[in-house]
Amino acid sequence: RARVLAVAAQKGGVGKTTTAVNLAVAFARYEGLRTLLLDLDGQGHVGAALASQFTDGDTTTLSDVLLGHGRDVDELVHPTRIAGLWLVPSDKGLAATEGILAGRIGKEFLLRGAIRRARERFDVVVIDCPPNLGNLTLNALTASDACLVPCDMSVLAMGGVADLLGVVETLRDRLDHDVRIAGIVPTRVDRRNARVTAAVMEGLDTAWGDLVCRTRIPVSSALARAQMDGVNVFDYDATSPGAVAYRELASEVATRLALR
Amino acid sequence: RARVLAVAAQKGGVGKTTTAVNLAVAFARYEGLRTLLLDLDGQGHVGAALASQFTDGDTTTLSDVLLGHGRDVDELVHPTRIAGLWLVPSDKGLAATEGILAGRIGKEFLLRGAIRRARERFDVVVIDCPPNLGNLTLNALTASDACLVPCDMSVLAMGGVADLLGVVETLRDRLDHDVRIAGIVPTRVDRRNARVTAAVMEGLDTAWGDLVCRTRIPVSSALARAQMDGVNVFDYDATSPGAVAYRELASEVATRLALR
Ligand SMILES: Nc1ncnc2c1ncn2[C@@H]1O[C@H](COP(=O)(O)OP(=O)(O)OP(=O)(O)O)[C@@H](O)[C@H]1O
Ligand SMILES: Nc1ncnc2c1ncn2[C@@H]1O[C@H](COP(=O)(O)OP(=O)(O)OP(=O)(O)O)[C@@H](O)[C@H]1O
Ligand SMILES: [Mg+2]
Ligand SMILES: [Mg+2]
Repeated sequence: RARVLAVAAQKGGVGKTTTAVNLAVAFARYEGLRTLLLDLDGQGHVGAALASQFTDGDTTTLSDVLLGHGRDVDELVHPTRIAGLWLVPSDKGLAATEGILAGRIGKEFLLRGAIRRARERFDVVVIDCPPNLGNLTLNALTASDACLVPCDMSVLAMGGVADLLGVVETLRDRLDHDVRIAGIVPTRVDRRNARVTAAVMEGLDTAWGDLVCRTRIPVSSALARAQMDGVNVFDYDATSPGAVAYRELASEVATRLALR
Repeated sequence: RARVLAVAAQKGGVGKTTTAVNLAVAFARYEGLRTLLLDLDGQGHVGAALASQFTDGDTTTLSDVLLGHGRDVDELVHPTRIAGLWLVPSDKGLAATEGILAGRIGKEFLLRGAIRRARERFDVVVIDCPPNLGNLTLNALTASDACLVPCDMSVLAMGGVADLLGVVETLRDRLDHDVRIAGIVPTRVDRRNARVTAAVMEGLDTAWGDLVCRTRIPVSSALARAQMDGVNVFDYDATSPGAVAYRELASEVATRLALR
């Protein structure tokens, strides 16, 4: 039965999608894990990031499954052209769905109930979350064994990490759900902005010490260019600093979570 | 009575807050406009960006005002150390508030009703929005005369602009509210990533031609460093490319909206 990993961060643009996509590809290609990538963000950027490597062909949507009864994301699993990687795409109705599910009993647990059959078929599920700590992110967290938190080199992103850890604490106390922090990933690390980078890295270390991943994701234009071309970074340029770092991160996370 | 300008974009991290803050400071300092900056994002990054230049001291919150009856953001106006600039800070409860107001009749119009008295006292109100097209952003749009849309050099950000313009269209048809697009601002323009920049600039021009601002905001580490120090970019380094660009943008937007 699959381990489930949520990629979440309150701050916008810190690299959640870039991390979820390239980590999932690395799990499949380099760690030999049957991987399911699930896009829980109505922006649909996971599908865009792999646009040239998968085809969305369904009338059923993730919103239908979340709001339905006895349904499972299993119905929505699409193959990709990357061996070992499957995808559940998001849909444009997800933002509205977040509002609708707010009225449901146990609104935080709808995804957990709809992921059981899919979990039987994979080794790991990676969930990309929207830039907030709302109901969709809560659903991802309660459906997950662990949470990976991308954090860029800004004091704003660090504030977002603190807020997310507060939410994880509330889930533990009030809803009795334990989601482990797989790690806080320093992202968009720019050697040209040494002063800011040093200040943020020190802040992360002081606040969360051993929760901070050893692997840092550097600024690497290949990551942005690959996303623009709808291709994962390893197929775009496996020698780029971004590709090397995400491969390393996959290995570090696979070890931390005993995925293989 | 003040012109009201929403700074909105669905995509995370494209520079909404950086734009709202520095544009508001430039309106006050260089365009001579009595300016109110309103933080509608529960992340509270406007307050963080000006942390060293204002003091938050209130038991009343923006959530209280939005959910109350007959209240006005007037009650929450704080002075800053920047002559001509006042601030209405956000509060941590805003994310929950977004859920609560979903049940209200005319949920999109709560801010419009709560901004009337404040408008009497200023020349322009600038509203910073969260990274989504949810109820808070809708409240900003219906309270606004115009919307400024930051867009960074990524195909994902462009997709977000298209979604936002779709929402503006729906507000027009269904709710009879006309919010003009003040402009689409190219942000984080990086001369080092020439290929991606050229592709996105061409895409913006093809899709939205004269809606695209003449002023482009370059990547400028002073913008990130100023935010880290809780100071606006003009006081941090007025000669930096970021400061020069935001001053220019303020002039361009003031002209487009006939603010002075
Ligand atoms: N390490 C990096 N180097 C260069 N560009 C990057 C890096 N990481 C992400 N990017 C680019 O930065 C932008 C934001 O990244 P991404 O969309 O993954 O962030 P996000 O946290 O998912 O955003 P959102 O909050 O909107 O969901 C994208 O255009 C992406 O290609
Ligand atoms: N032109 C620029 N050059 C360099 N850094 C920038 C620039 N614009 C913004 N930044 C930095 O990029 C990060 C994201 O910017 P900002 O917080 O303003 O975006 P946002 O759209 O408000 O994000 P969110 O979606 O989380 O609200 C911040 O750390 C900011 O300091
Ligand atoms: Mg994303
Ligand atoms: Mg912001």
